[in-house]
Amino acid sequence: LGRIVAVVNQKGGVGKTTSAINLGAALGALERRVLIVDSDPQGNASRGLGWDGEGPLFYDVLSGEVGAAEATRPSGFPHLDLLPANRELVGAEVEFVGQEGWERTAGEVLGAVRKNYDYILIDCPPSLGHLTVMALVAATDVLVPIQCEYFALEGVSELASTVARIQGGHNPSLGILGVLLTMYDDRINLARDVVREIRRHFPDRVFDTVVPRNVRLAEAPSHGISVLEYDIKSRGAQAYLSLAREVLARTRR
Amino acid sequence: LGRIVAVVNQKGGVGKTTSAINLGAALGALERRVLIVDSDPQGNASRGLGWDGEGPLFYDVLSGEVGAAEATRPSGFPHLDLLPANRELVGAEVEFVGQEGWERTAGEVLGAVRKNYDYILIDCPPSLGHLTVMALVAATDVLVPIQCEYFALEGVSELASTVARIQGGHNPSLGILGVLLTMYDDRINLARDVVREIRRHFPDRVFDTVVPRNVRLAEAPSHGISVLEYDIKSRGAQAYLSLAREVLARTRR
Ligand SMILES: Nc1ncnc2c1ncn2[C@@H]1O[C@H](COP(=O)(O)OP(=O)(O)OP(=O)(O)O)[C@@H](O)[C@H]1O
Ligand SMILES: Nc1ncnc2c1ncn2[C@@H]1O[C@H](COP(=O)(O)OP(=O)(O)OP(=O)(O)O)[C@@H](O)[C@H]1O
Ligand SMILES: [Mg+2]
Ligand SMILES: [Mg+2]
Repeated sequence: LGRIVAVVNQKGGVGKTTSAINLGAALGALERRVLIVDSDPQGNASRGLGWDGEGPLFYDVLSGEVGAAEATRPSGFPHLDLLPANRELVGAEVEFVGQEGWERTAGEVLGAVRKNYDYILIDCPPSLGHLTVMALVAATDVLVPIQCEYFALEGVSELASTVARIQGGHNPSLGILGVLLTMYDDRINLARDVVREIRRHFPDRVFDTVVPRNVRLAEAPSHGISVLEYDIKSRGAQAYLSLAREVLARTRR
Repeated sequence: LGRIVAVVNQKGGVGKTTSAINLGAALGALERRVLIVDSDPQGNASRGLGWDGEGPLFYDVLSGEVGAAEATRPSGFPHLDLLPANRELVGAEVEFVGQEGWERTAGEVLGAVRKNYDYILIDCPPSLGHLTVMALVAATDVLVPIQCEYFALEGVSELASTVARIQGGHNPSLGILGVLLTMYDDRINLARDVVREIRRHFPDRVFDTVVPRNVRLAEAPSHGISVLEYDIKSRGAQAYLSLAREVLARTRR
């Protein structure tokens, strides 16, 4: 059965979507079967992979209108499928809240396709609200992108206590796949300080791979393709390939 | 009566907090009386201004435990006060929702201190949820920071329709103070394309001032001070001073 990895950090703009798309593509390039689930109403992962806006959505799957298998579609990149989202996903935040067991919905609907994939990556919004909680309850692992900047440090303990709460309640088997340092710029002293601080916070969970600030990562989504397809030689693409190899080692696949 | 400016964009990491802190400080430097209200449970604006974590919070004001005047405190920068927040603010999202007229709460509690300030800047979380809606209902103006990157473009129409909904309902007098382009790096073609696209979307609402990507802006909050105090000669500080002058011109003060 495939691993379900929730890509989570309530701090905005730290590289969650960029990591979901490009780690997904990198695992695909290493011939693992991957599904990216867009669980952010902004729909950035969907747009960033060139989705045309048509067809069933993750929202339709969550509300039981279609099965997950029907809503997944090829991304255009080998071994990489997408389950898209748009603004309608906000409805899930509102509709499911009153229902008993709402937090298990994502896990239940994705269960139907887990056998088809080695990895399912769930891109989460910048919040610790219902959509993120649902992803954490569904997940086998959590991957936390952290930008190498001051405000990003502030939110880490809040995120850690949310994960611990889920581990202590709805999902005792949730593991921490790792912490990924993103947008690293070695010319900035602050970045070196933050990296040292994060490695101290999470002694053996920080990936060796550090994703550098690299403009190709910001350009690729405007073409609707991953950075691997956009510019495989870029430092951004190489970083996500290196990360994918680390993920394979940590999950022994 | 002071203008209440909601600093809003559901896209994460676009410079909302950086703009609230540094526009606030720049207006203070120009001898206007300014209050920064932290309405994001991340509490970045509070930490970024060196708040020690003590004393009453915006959450306490919203729940009626203390008056706004009691919870505001000096930031340490001339003419600039802070109404701080921390994670407890999440409680407001949950508690107020069922209450009739919850969306007017922020406007009502801030009404008590409006006469003491020329500008009240409300820093919002990366979402269009209750805390942001409450700020938009309380506000006289909205200021929208937009990062010069692809994903930032995607969310603009969603934000515009939320603002229009509020203008058509709870707050007909809400105006658009302006759209601020942030983290501009003129070496990146994408940034130039995004700037052209945003100026097309919002003819005559985009500020002439474009905030460049400038490391001093990312370093200042780790010292608990605005960039004006940290490095007044930096391109970041100069940009926010220029923005403050444009805000004064647009609000004729
Ligand atoms: N390593 C990098 N180098 C340069 N730009 C990057 C890098 N990683 C991400 N970006 C860009 O930074 C911006 C923020 O990244 P992204 O949207 O992936 O973050 P996010 O955490 O998903 O944001 P949100 O909180 O809004 O969901 C995007 O414009 C993206 O293209
Ligand atoms: N012009 C700039 N140049 C360089 N760094 C910047 C600039 N503006 C903001 N930053 C840095 O980029 C990061 C994101 O900015 P900030 O936290 O202000 O965005 P935000 O929109 O408030 O994020 P959130 O959506 O999480 O509330 C921060 O680490 C900040 O220090
Ligand atoms: Mg994202
Ligand atoms: Mg912020």
